[in-house]
Amino acid sequence: MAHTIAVALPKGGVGKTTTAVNLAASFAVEGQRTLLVDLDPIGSAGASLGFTASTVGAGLYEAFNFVTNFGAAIHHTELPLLDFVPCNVTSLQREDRILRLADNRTLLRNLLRPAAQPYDCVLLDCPPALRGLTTTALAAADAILLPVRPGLFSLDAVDKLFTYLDWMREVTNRPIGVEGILITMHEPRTRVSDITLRELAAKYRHHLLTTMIPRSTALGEASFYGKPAVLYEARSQGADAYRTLARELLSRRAEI
Amino acid sequence: MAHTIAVALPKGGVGKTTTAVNLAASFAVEGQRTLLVDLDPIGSAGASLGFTASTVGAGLYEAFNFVTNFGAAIHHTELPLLDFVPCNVTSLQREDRILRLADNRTLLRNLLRPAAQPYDCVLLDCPPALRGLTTTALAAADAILLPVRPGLFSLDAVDKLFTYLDWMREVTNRPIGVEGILITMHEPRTRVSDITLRELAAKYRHHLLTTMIPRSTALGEASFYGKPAVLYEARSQGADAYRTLARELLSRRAEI
Ligand SMILES: Nc1ncnc2c1ncn2[C@@H]1O[C@H](COP(=O)(O)OP(=O)(O)OP(=O)(O)O)[C@@H](O)[C@H]1O
Ligand SMILES: Nc1ncnc2c1ncn2[C@@H]1O[C@H](COP(=O)(O)OP(=O)(O)OP(=O)(O)O)[C@@H](O)[C@H]1O
Ligand SMILES: [Mg+2]
Ligand SMILES: [Mg+2]
Repeated sequence: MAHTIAVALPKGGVGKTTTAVNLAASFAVEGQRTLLVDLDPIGSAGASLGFTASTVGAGLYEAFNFVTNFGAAIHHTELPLLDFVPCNVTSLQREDRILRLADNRTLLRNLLRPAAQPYDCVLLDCPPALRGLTTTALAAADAILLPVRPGLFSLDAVDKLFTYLDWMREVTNRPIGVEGILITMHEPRTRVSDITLRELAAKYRHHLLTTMIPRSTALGEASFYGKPAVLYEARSQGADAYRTLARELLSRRAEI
Repeated sequence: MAHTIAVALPKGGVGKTTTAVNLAASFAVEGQRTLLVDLDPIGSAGASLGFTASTVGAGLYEAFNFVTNFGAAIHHTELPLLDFVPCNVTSLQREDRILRLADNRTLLRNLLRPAAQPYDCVLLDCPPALRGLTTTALAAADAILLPVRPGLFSLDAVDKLFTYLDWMREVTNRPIGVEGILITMHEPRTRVSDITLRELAAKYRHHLLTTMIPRSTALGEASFYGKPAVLYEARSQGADAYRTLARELLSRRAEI
């Protein structure tokens, strides 16, 4: 099965969606057949790829309800090697329903196992919580990628997620790995970034990725145009950093 | 009863907690007896005021469970006129339990009505969701304050929240007002800020507050020191902007 990465952190606005979308696009540009799945009912990943309710046929919602098979929820994108499953939770009733369905922790893994066959890599964009859809993502993932925006709140969230991971490995008996800790919205030589890096290096040096994503206006702008940064402004610092990240992750995996 | 403001938006990392904490501190500095309540199990508001599990006696969790009365959950802070109720959700079991208790939408309002007597203003820091604890905050609030970080995702979230507000006014038969839309992490003359402001002015001009909070490193740094920015670095742009905001809101209310 494809290498499956859950992009997760129990804290809001740290760059989970920006990372899931732009890393998926960068893997595709590197020649990896990539599937991105939006597990957040708010649907930011879909919005930043230009999907709207009217352009989505079926999504994760329909697949979880067994209204359609998972394949019918897979959409093409502007990048030939990047496919996308929108969340398609278009009402509060649907949101309540999908959260109840997600109580079946293995639901996503069972749907994904056959559907992921054609892909080299699957990326799962998670909401800012531990329970619910994030848990079903962790149960389906080979590894997790933690985006960390410098600041106190991200540090607490990293600790919390590692504790939760330990517990999940025990109850699911699955050896979920750590793809890495990715610093996002990095502002070099600021106290907030310095403190955050120092704390992470002290506790998680082994997981800290070399690539760091700088603050880059292109990343926020691109979502207004419904494109990943590599299509909107390929030469921006943001697009460039995510391509570098893709190469770092691919070479790390090649060494194992 | 005290004027009660819910700080809410169904999107992560837009500055809800930073706004709730620093606006509460600024109201206190302006002479308003202020109560800040942390409704997010992640507990960022408590962390940014220096509270830890060991320094918290009882919190919202205990009050919701009727283990203690609400008064026992109220803590003093470094500012004489600012008191604080921590969320005190210290485990996943507690998180599950408080979410079930919050299904009783009026729980917070009923606890707050007597407890809010001594205060001029109550601020409620909400998690990045609509359901659950945010709904109980909206049911207790006189008005909502929407922090908006420039970007596509915030715009969608504003629309979603206004729709939800309409629905809530119908089902609760309560005339919840809008304190205002507050631009946070504003970067003047960037495309993302310009587009966001233009969209908000087109649809919500009436609600758009004059004060905007600029990007200010002091706001992130202050939380590492467990203080609001007005105590950590009073002359920073961030602290200054929140004090200006407090005065704008107080004068708007005085005019009504
Ligand atoms: N490197 C960056 N430079 C500038 N802006 C960025 C960067 N990364 C993310 N952003 C912006 O920060 C905001 C939050 O990012 P994003 O939505 O990806 O975070 P998230 O963790 O997915 O949030 P949520 O918890 O709500 O799902 C977005 O407006 C995004 O455009
Ligand atoms: N004006 C600002 N300048 C610089 N940094 C800021 C500013 N406002 C907030 N931040 C930082 O942005 C991050 C997100 O802010 P905050 O936690 O207040 O958002 P939130 O909406 O409460 O997030 P969540 O949805 O997770 O509850 C924090 O690290 C905070 O320190
Ligand atoms: Mg997201
Ligand atoms: Mg918050």
